[in-house]
Formats: sequence, structure tokens, C-alpha cells
Amino acid sequence: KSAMMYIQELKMDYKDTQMLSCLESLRVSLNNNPVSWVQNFGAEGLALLLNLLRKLQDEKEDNSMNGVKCQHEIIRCLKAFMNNKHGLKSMLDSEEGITLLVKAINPKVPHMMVDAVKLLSALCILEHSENLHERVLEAITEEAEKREIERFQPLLTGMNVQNIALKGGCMQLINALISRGEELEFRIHIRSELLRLGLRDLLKEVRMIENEELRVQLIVFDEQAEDDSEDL
Amino acid sequence: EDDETGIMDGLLEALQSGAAFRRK
Repeated sequence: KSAMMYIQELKMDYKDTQMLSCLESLRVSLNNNPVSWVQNFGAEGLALLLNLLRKLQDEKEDNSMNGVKCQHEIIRCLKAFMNNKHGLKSMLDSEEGITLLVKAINPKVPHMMVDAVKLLSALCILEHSENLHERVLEAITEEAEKREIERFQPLLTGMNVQNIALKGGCMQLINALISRGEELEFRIHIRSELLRLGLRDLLKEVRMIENEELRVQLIVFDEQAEDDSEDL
Repeated sequence: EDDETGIMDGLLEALQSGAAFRRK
């Protein structure tokens, strides 16, 4: 199918089941076609995906199982879309892209949350003219303000879910946010905020888990804290 | 160069291995 055909389909008022199969097929196409195909899908296709994600997220609690699956599939499509310069640029140019990824930090849907936190971590460490970790942190802060919760609460709740990949993903985002801070004060502030909110106790449990991915992230977290403490 | 693909894959791999966090 051509990129234009997917754009037409995304404009249709599909039911969840039909939409899910369209999104699954789109993800495969985004992953396997040349960059020119992704370029044809372009900013218009991205805007349609983001609109759909926003609509599904706004449906709140009455989300059907397929609605949640569609949200996850859109996050996977976004990853495939951002796997090249053009897609990445379109995503960063879009007003809502990062905000909607932050909204997908939903501990009730661990598999989707893993993908969302990993994509946000990747954006934080991307070399870019703009400090992207600041944009990600701003989006996290704004979303928490809307929901009247502590900004890192969803990440800490994610750390508490019995899903090792999610614990690893949350630690990645924590490390990415802290490590990209140029100011020592900023890094210490974020770390203290997390520890005060409950990360200190969560880490005690997480350190007991034998898992290579988690171990790497814990070493990074500890080493950065040690370095900063010496600098201080 | 504009056709470069795998940017996200590279970033995700660097995060997972810890390479992304090594001090320059």
C-alpha cells in the first residue's frame, strides 16, 4: 500500500478493530519501506496519527481494550516514523508530539509505557540545537500540573509495577533527564526530588532484581550521583 | 546522508548499553 492510502484510511471513521489492523499494517510499512516512503507519509500522516492518539487518550477510563491497543500501536508507529532524519524532524516540529508521548506514560498500560519512556529518553539524549531534555521535562511538568500530581509520580509508579522492562525504561528516562542537565544544581535538584518522592525506597527493591538492563541503569544512576557529589 | 535510517534504533541501543551516559 502507498503512504497516501494509509493517509486516506487514517481519515476514515474506523471502528477500533479496523483501526488497529490499519495501524499494525502501517507500522510494518513504516519499518520496512525506504525513507522516501516515510517522507511521503510525512507531516500530514504524522498529524493524523497524533490526532488519533489524542482522541484515544481523551476517551479516558471507558477505553476499550482495542482503544488501548490502538494507542500502543500508534506509539510503535511513531518510533518507526522517527527512525530517520525527516521523520524525527517532523516529530520535533509538531507541537503536540512530545506532549502526547508524555501522556502515554501510563503505568496502567505497562507495555505501552515502556515504549513511551524509551522514546522520550532517546529524544532527551539526541544531539540537537534545542535542549530536548528540557522540552521533555517541561511536558512532564505541564501534564502533572494538569492532573494535579507530582511530576515524577507516574515514573515512580511505573518503577513499582511488576514489570522489569518498565522498571528499566523508567530508570533510563530518569538517567537521560539528569545526565543531560548542564548545571550541577539542576542535576542535584532532579535527583533529590525523585529520591524524596520515593525513589530511595524503590531503589532498595530494584537493586535486588537480577537483570542486566536494570543493572546498567543503576550503575549509571549511582556513578552520576557520585560524580556530582564530588563536584559539589 | 538524508536517507539515513536507524536513528532511533541507535539511540535506544546507546541508552540500553549505558554508552549514551558515558562522560565525554
